[in-house]
Amino acid sequence: EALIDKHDEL
Amino acid sequence: MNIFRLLGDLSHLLAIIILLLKIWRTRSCAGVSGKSQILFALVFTTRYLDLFTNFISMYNSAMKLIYLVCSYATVFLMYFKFKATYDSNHDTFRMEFLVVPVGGLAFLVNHDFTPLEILWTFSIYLEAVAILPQLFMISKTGEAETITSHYLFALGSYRALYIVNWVFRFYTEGFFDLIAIVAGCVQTILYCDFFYLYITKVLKGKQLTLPA
Repeated sequence: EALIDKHDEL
Repeated sequence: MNIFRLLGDLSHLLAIIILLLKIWRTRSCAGVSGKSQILFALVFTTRYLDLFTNFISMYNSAMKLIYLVCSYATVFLMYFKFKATYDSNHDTFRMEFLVVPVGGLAFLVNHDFTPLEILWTFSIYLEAVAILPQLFMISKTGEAETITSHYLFALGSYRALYIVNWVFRFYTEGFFDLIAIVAGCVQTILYCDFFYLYITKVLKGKQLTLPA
C-alpha cells in the first residue's frame, strides 16, 4: 500500500 | 492532496523558477552551486522514473515533468550557456562524498530490494543532502545574493511544508513513510541555520552575510 501512495508525492 | 502538500509543491516550483529566472535575466550564475544543481537533477531523474510505471494524475505527471525539465535547464545554463560566470573556484564540495554514502545507504535501508525502489530511496536520501554544496559555497564566500537567499528559503520551506503534510496524512489517512519522513526532517534541519539568517537579515532588507 505504501508503495503506491508515495508516487503521489513529489 | 492536502493544502500543505500543495503549498509545498508550489514553494518547490517557485524556488526552481526563481533560480532559473535569476540566471536567465542576469545572464549569470555567480553564487550558485552547480554541484547542488547537478545533484537535484540526479534526484529528480532517479525519483521520477515512476512516470513510466505509475500514473497518478495529470497534476502529478505535469509537475514531475516540469521539475525535471527545469532542473536540466538550470544545469545546462550553468555548465554551457553561462559557463563563464560560473564560480567554480568556490564550488569545491566533492559530490562523491554525498553520492557514494547515500547510494550505499539506499542499498541497505529501503522498503523493497528492487531497482526502482532502490533508486527512489536513493533520490530521497540524496535530496536531503543535495543542498550542502550550495550551503558550503555560501559559507566559503560568506555571503549570498538576496535573490539566491529567496531561492533557498522557498526550497527549504518546501520540505518543511511536506513534514506538516506527513503529520496531517498520518492523522487523516494513517499513511506514513518512515524513509521519506526521516530524510525530510534531516533536509529541513540543514536549512535551520539559513532560515535564521534569512529572517533576521534578508527580511529586514539586508544582504545575507555570515557572521565573521
